Amino acid sequence: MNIFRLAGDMTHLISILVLLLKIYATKSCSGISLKTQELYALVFLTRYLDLLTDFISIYNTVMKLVFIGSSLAIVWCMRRHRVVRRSYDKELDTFRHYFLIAATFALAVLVYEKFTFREILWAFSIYLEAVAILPQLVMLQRSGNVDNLTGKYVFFLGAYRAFYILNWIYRYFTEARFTRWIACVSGLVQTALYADFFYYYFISWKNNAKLKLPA
Amino acid sequence: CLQTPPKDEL
Repeated sequence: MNIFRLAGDMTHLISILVLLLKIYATKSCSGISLKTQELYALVFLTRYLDLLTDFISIYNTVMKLVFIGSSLAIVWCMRRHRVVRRSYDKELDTFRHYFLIAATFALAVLVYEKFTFREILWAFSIYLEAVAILPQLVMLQRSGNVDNLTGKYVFFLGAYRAFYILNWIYRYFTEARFTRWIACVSGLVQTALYADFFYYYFISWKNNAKLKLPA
Repeated sequence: CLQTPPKDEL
């Protein structure tokens, strides 16, 4: 494992910890899109089916379990927790996420590495992850004001994607046959979605001001 | 035949 991959996994982990901290400390999930969180839970559940059949490393297994567990816990909190669920901004979270599921599943049936049940679900999870942040970004845009922890959560998620791209560039030059086109192209699309958010994040950081997105 | 490398990323 190279340093970029490790940095990517760590920023991914930090983003989830920031989100859990926000929900736990403030007993509130305001500004967080339940739809994005449900999509992530689906992404992890469909991608990590290999937990049952393949063993890669302790690190790999633990991280997968953490991602599945934390995403399910967040969805549970937002839907069922007596206090937390009251702060969910349902009227701002209106993205039609079922369309994303349908469209990415259709793409996975057309473009895959191998025509097997698991490989198609793997491709589906990669495509879905690429667009899963959209409901969250739309929600941020709608509310305009972004609270500190929510802003940091999205920032770390974006950083995770950026590090993964550096990781692929590194692997392309150091490994003989590193060709993972589906993951790389989807990863580029996914990172591009954050470009706008990053732009405003850095402006607010430079001016030492609260993060605000234009309406 | 061409073997796809293991999916070791998260």
